[in-house]
Amino acid sequence: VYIKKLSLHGFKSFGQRKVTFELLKGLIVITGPNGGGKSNVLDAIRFVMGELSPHALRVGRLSELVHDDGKGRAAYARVSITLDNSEKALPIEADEVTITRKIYQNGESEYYINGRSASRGELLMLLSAANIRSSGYNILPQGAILNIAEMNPDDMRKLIEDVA
Amino acid sequence: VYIKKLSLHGFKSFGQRKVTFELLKGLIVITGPNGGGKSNVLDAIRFVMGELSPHALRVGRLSELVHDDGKGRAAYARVSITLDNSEKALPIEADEVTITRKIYQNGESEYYINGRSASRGELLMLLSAANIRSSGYNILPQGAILNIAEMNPDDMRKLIEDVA
Amino acid sequence: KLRAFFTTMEKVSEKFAAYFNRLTNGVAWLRLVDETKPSDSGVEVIVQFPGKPQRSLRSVSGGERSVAAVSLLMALQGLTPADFYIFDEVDAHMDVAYTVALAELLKEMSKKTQIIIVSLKDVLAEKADQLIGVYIDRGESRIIKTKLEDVAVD
Amino acid sequence: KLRAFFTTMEKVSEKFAAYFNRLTNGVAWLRLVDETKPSDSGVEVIVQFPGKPQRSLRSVSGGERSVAAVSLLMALQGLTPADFYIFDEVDAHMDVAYTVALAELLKEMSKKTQIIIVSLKDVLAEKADQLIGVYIDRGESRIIKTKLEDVAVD
Ligand SMILES: Nc1ncnc2c1ncn2[C@@H]1O[C@H](COP(=O)(O)OP(=O)(O)OP(=O)(O)O)[C@@H](O)[C@H]1O
Ligand SMILES: Nc1ncnc2c1ncn2[C@@H]1O[C@H](COP(=O)(O)OP(=O)(O)OP(=O)(O)O)[C@@H](O)[C@H]1O
Ligand SMILES: [Mg+2]
Ligand SMILES: [Mg+2]
Repeated sequence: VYIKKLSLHGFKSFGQRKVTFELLKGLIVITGPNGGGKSNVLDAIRFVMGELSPHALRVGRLSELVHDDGKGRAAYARVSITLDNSEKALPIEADEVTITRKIYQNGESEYYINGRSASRGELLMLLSAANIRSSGYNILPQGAILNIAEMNPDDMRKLIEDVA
Repeated sequence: VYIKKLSLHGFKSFGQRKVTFELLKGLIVITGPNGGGKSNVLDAIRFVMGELSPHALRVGRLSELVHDDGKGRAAYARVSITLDNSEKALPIEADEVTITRKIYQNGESEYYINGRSASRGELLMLLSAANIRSSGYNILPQGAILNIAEMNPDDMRKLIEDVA
Repeated sequence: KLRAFFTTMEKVSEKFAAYFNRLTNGVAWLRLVDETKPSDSGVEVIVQFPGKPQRSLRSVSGGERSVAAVSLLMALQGLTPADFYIFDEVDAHMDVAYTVALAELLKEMSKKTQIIIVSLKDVLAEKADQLIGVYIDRGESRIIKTKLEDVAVD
Repeated sequence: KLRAFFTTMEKVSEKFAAYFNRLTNGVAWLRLVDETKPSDSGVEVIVQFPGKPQRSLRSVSGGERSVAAVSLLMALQGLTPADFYIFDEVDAHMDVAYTVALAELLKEMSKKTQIIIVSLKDVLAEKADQLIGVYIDRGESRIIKTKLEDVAVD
């Protein structure tokens, strides 16, 4: 299961003009000036995987995820991610699985799996089959590397117990 | 008052061979590989100015400031700093003021001002005449920049009140 | 439960040592803080950089901590492998030597696992199979697919 | 006491705006969170980068926060001026454009105030009046006085 495509529409700094990333399976480097929107791409990936914590998405409230150009917020933010499923790690009879999450100004979310409306619970069940979680150790936000290094021995023990 | 000279002897990664920095009054850039000892130089400056908090000097206990080469710790660590006093900002009749702090394995410190033994209190009084404190805003440790940016409004108010 | 914990700790420690050695030529391992209380003692991370004594992860330099933390994270991830990694500027405090070592390791790992890394450094961009530039245009984020020579620093 | 607080806040806000504008071409200021409670309201830091709406310092990007925090720190320091600054890798999350702007500002300030900055970036080293390399030799830190061309990355 790897990420084949990611599209953002009205999510944080990404505005009305939809932006789509077509991704390869190798080493992908995202670069660009400060404030360009690089970390927002990571936030979008955690968002579409069902992340509920505003703090983890670096906002005060979830409604702040909707693009704001200074003159007003868009009606909603939408992120879609297409995962490769050729090895059928995800329990769905398809070579690709596209997950979409839409959030409105009131903070309410809608989820879709391959175009069909779904609950957040169903989405999390689907992703857990391939060990995918928005808070997994495989996703490391900006600055989080130093938190790991400053962890105290009791927290480190809990971490190992979690993984056991 | 600017820093003309700094010498380290047995302080953290600086060993038995004394190391002396002769500094100019302009823009000084300290560079070098990871783990070389750059941040230890900043720690040495805060140390010689009377810093007592092990956490601020990035150690568990003050005795860990003494150089340890793996086979055992040196007897003591010593840092000297020479400040320019040509404008007599420091209340001493001399064009230069050299402050020295020595710390032993048991964590006890000795302070010297221009070679004469002095108390920590006397040292702090002397430095405060030129607005110099080990925890001043003019010294910014590695990583501290992000703490300032994450400060909440109440802390920011206290900060402004402090400076008033 | 205790046996599962020790097996896991052993596995993580081994993988941690392998990644750490690959990036720094040093040795690293996990150990219990208090061997006499195996069921509730904390776990300490020990690292030894070449030519230096062993130290706890909390008392090494900023760049040294970054490189050790990345190694530990990869070791933890190895136990419940997902098929992609996403890192955001983990190289911020690393010097050129460690950044090059990291770039080479990620390049090798990316043959089996998709790796997405946000970085401002050319050393990483040069190794990329795919380089994506993200920037602001008229108040909105846009992307361009680039090659390194296109984004060369003016 | 309250009057002293407002005078100080005003002064810091002005200096902050000047440094921030110098580094980013944007505008910045301090404001009370709750104007109706002047004696105990918190203070918010507001920044507006060119072409973007105004935002609180806590909700901008990593590099944007670094550049704003450095500006704020210089403004605070301006009220009780000491004769030297010491910065440790404040440029870690800044891109090339902001690092160059910072280097130019520091170079100018260094005509009046001694500035010591630890940095891994060549952009800073090129502007130095004095460049000092710190490295480990046989387990101990040593220094060499260098020129940029001597430390060119191998
Ligand atoms: N809801 C929103 N509407 C519009 N812009 C937003 C919204 N939320 C965040 N932003 C803006 O997104 C911009 C980009 O943020 P991001 O953290 O992704 O930058 P970055 O490319 O990671 O930069 P850096 O290199 O400094 O880390 C910020 O300037 C921020 O103000
Ligand atoms: N008492 C001590 N004796 C010997 N070495 C020590 C002592 N205390 C700290 N060290 C070592 O000093 C080394 C240098 O630390 P320092 O933080 O100064 O590096 P740095 O040059 O700032 O690196 P970076 O670029 O990664 O920030 C570390 O490897 C640390 O283990
Ligand atoms: Mg970022
Ligand atoms: Mg350092």
